[in-house]
Amino acid sequence: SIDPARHDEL
Amino acid sequence: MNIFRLSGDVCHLVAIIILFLKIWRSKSCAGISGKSQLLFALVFTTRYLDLFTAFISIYNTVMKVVFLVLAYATVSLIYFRFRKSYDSESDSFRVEFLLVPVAGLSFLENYSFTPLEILWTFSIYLESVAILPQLFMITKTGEAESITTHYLFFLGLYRTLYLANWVWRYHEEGFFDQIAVVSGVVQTIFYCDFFYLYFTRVLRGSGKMTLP
Repeated sequence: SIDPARHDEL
Repeated sequence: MNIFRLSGDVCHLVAIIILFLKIWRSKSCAGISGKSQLLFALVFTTRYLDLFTAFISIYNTVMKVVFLVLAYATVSLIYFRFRKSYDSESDSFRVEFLLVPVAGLSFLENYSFTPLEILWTFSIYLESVAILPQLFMITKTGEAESITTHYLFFLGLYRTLYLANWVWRYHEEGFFDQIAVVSGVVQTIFYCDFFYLYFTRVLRGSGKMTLP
């Protein structure tokens, strides 16, 4: 699953 | 980082530069939807607020700044410098029909109910519909200059490459960002009709894309 805080995409 | 995401970001940058240079050199924004460009500036503004709170990488930071600067520069060309050539008559899409549902949905469906996260979610949903005023304007005027179609082609290519990026990241890292993926699929679907016209008309050398 995704770490919601870490949006590493532009 | 993978080749799909990197080339997608490059296509996105190319699209934005194509549009900016087209307006700047032709000193006109005829055929360009100012509303779509405003929506894109809003997408970047609400998505890149973490510029000041989360450092991902030099690349990430530089690209965010470049996208923000170019987005606002394009909007200022349309609404200020070359506003006489802005065709507000044809740019008549009711953006409130996009903003209200997108804002409502970002409060309902998000990863965490915090201001930054809701604004990020808003930007994801908004990006998937931000091109609609531009596509609507083309159907209204019945044509698009070829450089405008190249701008749309590279935008569509960036979205398609991001789908490949998500497949790759799911396969390699088990990464899956449901909100971004669902929204990205919807956004890419909006380009399908354009892609058909682009490949059957513009690339046939007919120069301008005229709709049936």
